[in-house]
Amino acid sequence: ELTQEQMNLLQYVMDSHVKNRLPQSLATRLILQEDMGSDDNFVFLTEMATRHVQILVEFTKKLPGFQTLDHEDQIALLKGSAVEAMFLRSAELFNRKLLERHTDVLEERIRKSGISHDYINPMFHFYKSVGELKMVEEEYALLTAVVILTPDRQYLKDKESVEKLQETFLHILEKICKRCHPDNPQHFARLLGRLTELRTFSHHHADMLMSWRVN
Amino acid sequence: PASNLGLEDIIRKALMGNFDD
Repeated sequence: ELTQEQMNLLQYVMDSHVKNRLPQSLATRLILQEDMGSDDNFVFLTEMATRHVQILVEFTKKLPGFQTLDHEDQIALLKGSAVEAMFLRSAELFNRKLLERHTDVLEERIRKSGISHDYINPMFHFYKSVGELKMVEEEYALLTAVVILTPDRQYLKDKESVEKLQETFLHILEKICKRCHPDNPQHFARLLGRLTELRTFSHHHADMLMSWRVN
Repeated sequence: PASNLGLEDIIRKALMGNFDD
């Protein structure tokens, strides 16, 4: 069972996770706009990514303990986790159909964006592999917090404090996994395994952007 | 537009400002 403190922490993180959703306006704009050329697509997806980062920062600021960290460490954590958190968030958008019927249009926009398929296929493969875990909203929110509070980010000075904060969320996530997937004791481990896959996106992201710009 | 800023600039702005619209 979750302790009272863990319950409060989870509730607090969930409120902010739900609140910091991509604004519906952006999702509907995705559809209303007629068939965009690939350069409009570029602008649209770049705007979406920028919005993602702003939403990510709002979510992160509300993670209990984050604001007590050194300011430059806060920057290091966000810079180091932004791409991973964005792909995790996109996996949630796709798997929980948060854009309702717009999901397939978004997929089509991405496939026609001019990004090479060497990058796109692994992306949708990742969404599918995350989808198979049938994660509940609490798991997405907590896993995002775990990704952000990763102590081995570049330029991070105070690793111990970040490690302690991350552990808090890992303990809650482990209990949530046991509660929501009682028949699958390996579920928590498989969830953490996805973080390794997520890191590969971070590594390839800069090349992906470069090749996209060239196209 | 914000999209022309680098990732770090967007993060710094968002940390200072408040995009909760």
